[in-house]
Amino acid sequence: ETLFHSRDRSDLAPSPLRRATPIADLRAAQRFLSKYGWAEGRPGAGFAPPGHRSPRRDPPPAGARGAALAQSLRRFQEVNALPASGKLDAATLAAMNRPRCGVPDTRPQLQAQAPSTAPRPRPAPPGPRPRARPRR
Amino acid sequence: SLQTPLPGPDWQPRGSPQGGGTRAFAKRTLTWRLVREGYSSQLSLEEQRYIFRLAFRMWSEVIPLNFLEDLTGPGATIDIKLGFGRGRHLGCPRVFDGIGQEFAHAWHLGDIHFDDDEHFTPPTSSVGISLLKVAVHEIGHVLGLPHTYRAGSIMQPNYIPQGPAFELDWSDRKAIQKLYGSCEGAFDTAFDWIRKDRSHAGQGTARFSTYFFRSGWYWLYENRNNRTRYGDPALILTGWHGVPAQNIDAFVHVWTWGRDERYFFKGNRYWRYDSDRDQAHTEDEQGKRYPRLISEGFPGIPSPLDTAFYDRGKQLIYFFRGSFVFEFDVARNHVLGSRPKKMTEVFPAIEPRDHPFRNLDSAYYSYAHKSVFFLKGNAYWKVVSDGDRRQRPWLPPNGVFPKRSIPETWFDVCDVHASTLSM
Repeated sequence: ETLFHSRDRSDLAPSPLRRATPIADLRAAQRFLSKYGWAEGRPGAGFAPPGHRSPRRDPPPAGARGAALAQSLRRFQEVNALPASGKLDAATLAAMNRPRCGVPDTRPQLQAQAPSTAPRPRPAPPGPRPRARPRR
Repeated sequence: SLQTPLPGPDWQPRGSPQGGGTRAFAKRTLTWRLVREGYSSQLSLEEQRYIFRLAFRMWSEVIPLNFLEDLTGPGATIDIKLGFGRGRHLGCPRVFDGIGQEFAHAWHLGDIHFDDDEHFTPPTSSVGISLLKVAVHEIGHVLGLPHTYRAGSIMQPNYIPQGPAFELDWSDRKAIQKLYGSCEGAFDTAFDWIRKDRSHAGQGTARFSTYFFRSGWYWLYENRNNRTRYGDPALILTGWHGVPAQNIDAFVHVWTWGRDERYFFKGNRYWRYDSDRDQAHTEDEQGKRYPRLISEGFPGIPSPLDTAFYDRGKQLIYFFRGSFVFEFDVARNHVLGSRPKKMTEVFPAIEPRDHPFRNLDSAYYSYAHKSVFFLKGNAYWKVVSDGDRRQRPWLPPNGVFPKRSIPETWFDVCDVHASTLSM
């Protein structure tokens, strides 16, 4: 059990393991932008953080990657009413660390394979739900 | 690749409400369940289920969808499944990150997960993360709403700590109604309830509240906010003491210098309501016992009635039944001309054939609009008012304007599932 001593468990100290890793550097920021749909192209695609080898084709030249990242940062900064500098400043990092919903900002819901709380068919194409009942 | 140029500063995430989102369900009643393997360790199970029931009800109060908690059906048939988990959870490919940052997510097939490492709290609490707010947000996603950065929206991606009470604002209501439409349905009766007050200067004032009745439920309509009261509908039984619990035919408020009488009609009887004591009279100051037969209290008036309203200027009650209207003189206590008239004769159509003709659901005098409205099914017809005739003298007295749809004028009068009625 998680250790506590008070009857009402108010001293239930959350284990440090269970704290989200703060977004504190460029790589984490890139993952955030990619995870929540701020990298353009395939939704949730995102740009490859430095050193990542995309299997299919040569990564874009560093300059293009930097410009793309700056553009994504600017879009994120705009909607969060931050100065759209395109630079990863403290205010932008703070906005990235605020409690948030896990659904990307550019789609109504998560679209990957539904979780297996109940085995279900392949994800339906966006739009009206499939008429047939999902098979178990 | 990020090389492609991006739209300019007014960029909105694709699928944002400006783009509208996508409707996710075609049926009218959706089932939901808090999955057994996904109970939270922070709130009692009853509290978790109550909060989810309330979250679904808040959406149901503004769209023609009902939500039913289904604890027994096969899991695969449940439309929306909710669960709490930590880290790797509930077979979900998207791992939660612990306290802070991501607190929940929603899948397009209707699964909603909450990170149980977060400090979720009940609606009354002003600390932690309101489970109700997060649940309403995630249900909004499952229904098809994307994130928006519009201040005040429940669909903002980040959690906005604010006072414990929150509601769906106008724009969120319009965004979801763009996907599921507005609420429709006939009413049994509609009326304005006058309350007399004293101003600070001791002057007598009167305030009115607008009510819609349907079956065993009622809504208070807040005209200044263009919506029903948060948390309505409620049971007639709980709000109106001593009158029939459902299917009221008519309400009439006879209000003259010397009289202030409020009557509910159902079948062949009527009840007088005591506004001060907020209950039906059993016997009034004139020694009359209630309920009374309509034929006793209003000689010449048939029953059951379709509806009725009181015209303060003419001091007449208009009783409607079928295609006829009975003009009842309250001073002489009898029907004018001792016979009914055709509704189309007393209230002529302005546009030929655009008239309710018969079987009204409700004839409602609205103090907000200073007009009489005939409600029937999902439509209404406005009767020419004195104000209309001052502006357009050629309009026939008591003429009936062309038909319009009720949800165009009175917004968000929505049913909820009976299982969530007395929340």
